[in-house]
Amino acid sequence: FAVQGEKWKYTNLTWSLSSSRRPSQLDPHVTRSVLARALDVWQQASRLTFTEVNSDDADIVVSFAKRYHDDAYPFDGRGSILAHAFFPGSGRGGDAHFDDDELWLLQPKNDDEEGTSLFAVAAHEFGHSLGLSHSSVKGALMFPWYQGIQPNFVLPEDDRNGIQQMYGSKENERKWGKIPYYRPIETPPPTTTTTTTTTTTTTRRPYIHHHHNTHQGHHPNHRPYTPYPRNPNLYPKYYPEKPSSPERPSYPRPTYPDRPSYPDRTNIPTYYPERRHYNATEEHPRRNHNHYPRPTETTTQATYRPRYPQNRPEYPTYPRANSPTDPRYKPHYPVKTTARPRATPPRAPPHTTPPPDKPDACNTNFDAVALIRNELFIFKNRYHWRRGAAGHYPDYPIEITRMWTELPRNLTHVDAVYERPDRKIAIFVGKELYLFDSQNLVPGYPKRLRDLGLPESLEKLDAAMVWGHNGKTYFYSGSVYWKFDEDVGRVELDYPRDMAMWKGVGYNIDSVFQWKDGKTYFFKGRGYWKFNDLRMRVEHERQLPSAAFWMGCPTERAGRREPFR
Amino acid sequence: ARSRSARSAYHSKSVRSYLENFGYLKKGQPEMANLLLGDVAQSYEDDFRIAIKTLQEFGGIPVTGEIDEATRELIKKKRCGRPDREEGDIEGGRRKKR
Repeated sequence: FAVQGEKWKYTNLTWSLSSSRRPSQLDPHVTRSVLARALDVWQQASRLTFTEVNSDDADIVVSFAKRYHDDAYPFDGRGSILAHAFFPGSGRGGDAHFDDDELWLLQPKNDDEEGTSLFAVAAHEFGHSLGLSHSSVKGALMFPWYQGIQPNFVLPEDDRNGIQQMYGSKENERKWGKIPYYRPIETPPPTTTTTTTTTTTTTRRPYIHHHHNTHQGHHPNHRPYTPYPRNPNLYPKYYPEKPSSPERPSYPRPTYPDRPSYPDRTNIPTYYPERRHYNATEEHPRRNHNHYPRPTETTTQATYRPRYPQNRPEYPTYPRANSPTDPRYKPHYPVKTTARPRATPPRAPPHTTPPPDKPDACNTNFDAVALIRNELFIFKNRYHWRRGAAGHYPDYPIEITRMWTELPRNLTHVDAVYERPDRKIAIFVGKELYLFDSQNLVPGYPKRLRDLGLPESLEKLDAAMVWGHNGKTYFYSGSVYWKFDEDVGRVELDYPRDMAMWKGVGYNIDSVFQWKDGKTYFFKGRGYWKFNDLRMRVEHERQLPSAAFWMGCPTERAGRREPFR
Repeated sequence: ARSRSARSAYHSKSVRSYLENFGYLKKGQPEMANLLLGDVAQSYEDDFRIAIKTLQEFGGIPVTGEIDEATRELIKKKRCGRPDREEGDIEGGRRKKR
């Protein structure tokens, strides 16, 4: 077995079937039951426990998707790649994605039957969710190639060793108890109660399980965290009556529910609950009220005095001495009385107010930058600047639609622009590509991004360029990029790939292009990086301000802000 | 003959893509591979053979270093989409080799 390195910090994990990406061909109810069985494989072999919750914030969120689905690992239709899962971590860490194009089987199949066992694949993927990598042991659950499933499946030894190395075994838990970082979750109180009549004067109730999850020692005066309200008189619903007989408790063990029984997340008491007042007959969920006289039916306001009366609405509040709400208030500092408010606000001088969306060249980021006919075009909102051999053209920026009139009239911005090797100009706007031969729209355009082989769900490109290093075209969006085959007119098959290839520029770039010096420049925010094509990394980790170099702005103005690092 | 060599090149490309996707070859090299000549290109060929062997060993089929029938069958099989060797493993392997 192989342990990846990441593991969960606690053993009581939650999981859910995504509410938005459910299997299109399967019954979600049965699917959840199969997923629960797959998790049980790991639960039986380790100290881990899994609770289904009805929330997309669960540790392990299971979803079904087709093709490109917002990560760098698109599915490939039926066959070949079945699913993938992410190693433990926050965000999508632990999540498992299944290819919705597969023919999933919920029951064990006959040998001649086509299809893939969801249980087998889910059990494998959950191994990744828990931190196991692929194993080269044939027959192991973590073997990467699909092997089907035997009717009486038990976790193979290789996988058992792997999971127990990470999280310990059930036997050890019985011997040594729960691990100290056991995370408290909202659990129902014990179904059996001990007698409530006690002669002892201690304030600690004997039937409460005390979690030692706080980092405080076991001190006699320390009252540990209890995850549910503790006063049976005030919260009778949490304290059911004593079972009729010990052999047959009146509260049977919970069975697998139709719907997750996990309470709504908003009802879970947190360590830092919302600020609110608790009146005399109500107990704070976790504050210990033993310091105060116990509220009884005969308790009156006069006998029960809370510690902070001024915060309670039933007590009148008075302004502090010399506070701004006091009519006798006198400020401690001299008040200037010479400055009078203007009768009318000053009017802006005429002809200098730019239209609201006209960008300030020296204080903006760029939507797109492209070298077209050996001239630099810089796009922002519905305007663009142009820089030729003699420097910046006067009277710019002008509207983009004045140059390319067949773009939409209501154009607000462009996403990416590049000049193709055949000298046609490609302008990406949202989900469409406009191709211009000089200033004329090429017949058949605009085309949709999906016609270029890009995913249907892609809303826009961030940038596009012809990379001077190999003459190939690249598209960028979010955390991924594609190589585009200009001859075929589609992106190549084994893309998208992660942006990590372009080391140092990160995700969500604004633009990229190749300048006259043959170098590649990436833009993001108000800065840019020069890229070393041979070393495949940025030449300077710290960004340089775009405005100073590309717009000819004075450095003291352009460099005022700390550049992005 | 040309058709056969084109088919072989296609197979080689798809196998390379498979090796990259599942962590046997470092990703991103195609961006530069077409520019490389001489010793560097030879080094890429060596890496490719090593990757094939590693795949064969991992998949439990005879280790030949060639794209043989068993390797093609293995590549066609249904599988998990996670790489068999994580990125750190490849980096580590390279450092060790040097």
